[in-house]
Formats: sequence, C-alpha cells, structure tokens
Amino acid sequence: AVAKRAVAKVAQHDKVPRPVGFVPPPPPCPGRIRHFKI
Amino acid sequence: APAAPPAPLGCDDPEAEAAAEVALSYINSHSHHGYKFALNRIENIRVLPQKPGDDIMLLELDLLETTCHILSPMPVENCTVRSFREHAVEGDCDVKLQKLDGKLSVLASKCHSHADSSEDVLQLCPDCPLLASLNNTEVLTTVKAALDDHNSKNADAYLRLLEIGRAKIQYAPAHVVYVEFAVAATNCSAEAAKENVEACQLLPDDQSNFGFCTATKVISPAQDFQVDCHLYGHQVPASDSAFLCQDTS
Repeated sequence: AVAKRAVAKVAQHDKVPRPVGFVPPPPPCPGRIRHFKI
Repeated sequence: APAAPPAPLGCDDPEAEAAAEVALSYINSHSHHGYKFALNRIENIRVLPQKPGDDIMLLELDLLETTCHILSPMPVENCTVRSFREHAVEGDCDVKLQKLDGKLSVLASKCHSHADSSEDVLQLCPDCPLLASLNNTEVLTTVKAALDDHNSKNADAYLRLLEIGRAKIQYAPAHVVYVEFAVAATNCSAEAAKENVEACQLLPDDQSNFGFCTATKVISPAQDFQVDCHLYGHQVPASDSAFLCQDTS
C-alpha cells in the first residue's frame, strides 16, 4: 500500500506593504557616473 | 552589549567623495606624464577600522582623461574630460588612504589606463580619428615639423620636445594627423638656436617654463598644416607636503 505523506507547508511570511511613492535606496556601490561609462 | 557595526559606506556618500577627491589630487600631483585625470565613478570603497579615530580606506576609482596636460597649472576641476568622440582614455585606480582623526592621507596608489576600444568609437562615430601609436612614423614627423614650424616663426625662447601626449590619425574622408605634445623652453632664443642648437639646454626645474602644442596636418586631399603652441608660464614645482606618501606606483 502506498501511504501519502503529509508535506509541511512552506511558511509564507507576511510581506510588509510598501508605502505609496516608496523608492528603494540605491545600491551603495558602485557610485554614480559623472561623465560616461567606457 | 557591543555597539552595532556602522553601516557600510556608500560610494556616493560625502565621506567617500571626500576620500576620492584626496586620492585624485594625489594621483594627478604624483604623475609626471600624460594628462590629468578626472573622477568618473567611485567603483568601490571599503573601510577597515584600525583604532578609534583611525581607519584605513580602500578605494577603487574609475577616472577619465582630461585635455589638461599633467604640467598644466589648470586645476583639474576646470579641465575638460575627453569626449567619447576624441577616443577617451580610462584610468582604473586602487588607492589606500588613512583617515586619522578626520584627516585623510594617501598611503599608496596603483593605476592602469587604457583607451576605449576602436570598435566602440567607430560604432558611434565612423569618421572619428582614432588614437595612434606615439612612435608611429607619421606622428613623429608631424611633431617634428610642428616644433620646427613654431621655432622658426617665433623669436622667443627655443622650445624643445618633452613628450608626445596624444596622436590621432584619420584616413577617411581626409588623411589627417593630429598630435599633441608637451614642450619646455630652453636657455636659447630661437635666433641663438639657429647657430648651435646643441647648446640649447632645458632650464633647471626651479626656472622651468613648460608649454603645450597641438598640430593638425592634412595630407590629402589638400595639404594644410596648423600649429598652436603656448607656454604655461613659470612653474613652481608642486610640494608633496600635503600628502603623507609612503609608497606609490
């Protein structure tokens, strides 16, 4: 007989809703290009 | 409980920009050839705390060549960055600084420069002249002709070649050689140099008067030759006392 095992449900973390207009911070590096990128 | 470590420094943080400025000054003031470089981007920064008030900062900088020769007294902030069409040259520098009680000093730096690829330039600008080797025969003859031309038309100090800074050759639609080179005044007048050019010596460092020349030689379809030289005026050698240099390359 084949027994069906219970599979643990992956916990779903509640996502924190981002406020309207939220802009994620830029990555710390590399920095901004001042002229142009070769 | 121990205090949480400070947040890593971002490449656009004022503290990182201040360190990059000190590093750039150091790089330009310790270079004796070519052109001044301007900051294009802070690629990375790492802060290694040593003791309270004493940090080591490791900077990776992306620089771009400017139109100012390294001997030019022009502050680098006023120098124009070479455009993409001029076949830009990039400098990659690793700089080690110490920040002691808020004061930054450079401990070491290592830079490599390389020109943008010809394919990149031609893709955006098919007619743009490309950088040529500084020992190219056409480049050398153009530089010599330009210096001879200037010295023959000016009664002031006889100028000698210090170094060729840049050369570009265009083959189509016209065959044109562009050169840029640094010069220095000698102790001879142009008239005296005609008598015995071998006797003309560069002035000692503390009296040196450097300059810069550009020349454009059109070879075809019609021949033309334009030379422009100017002297920077008497230069006082820059002091290194502003930096605590232990090692550089």
